[in-house]
Amino acid sequence: AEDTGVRVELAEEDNGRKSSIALRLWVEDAKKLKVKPKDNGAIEFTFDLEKETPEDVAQEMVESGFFHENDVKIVGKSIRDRVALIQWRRERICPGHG
Amino acid sequence: IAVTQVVHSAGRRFIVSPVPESRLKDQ
Repeated sequence: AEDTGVRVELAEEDNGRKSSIALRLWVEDAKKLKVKPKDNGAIEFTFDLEKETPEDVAQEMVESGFFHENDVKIVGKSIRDRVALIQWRRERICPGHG
Repeated sequence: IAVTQVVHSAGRRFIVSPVPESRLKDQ
């Protein structure tokens, strides 16, 4: 995946069964963002692989004050890349599901 | 370690905790 400066990882082990997964996101390189975030903490959240889109979550992070609206796309892309990898792994492990 | 919880109006819960230094990229 492209290095967006925003890192997204699984916050718990993925057993491949739940549609809702816990993810952790943090800024690795603030220079890649248009506006430097106020906090440099890791944000943990749940994401539903079936019902939600990464862009929706990114928008909620902007509305919650974690990121500036000009960075909503880069945050959404970072989440989307990680989610795509998780879904690809699930499909490899258990084809036909997910 | 201070942990902050932010609940978005849509109901999603964001839990903020410090990033361990080992996970920060060298700048």
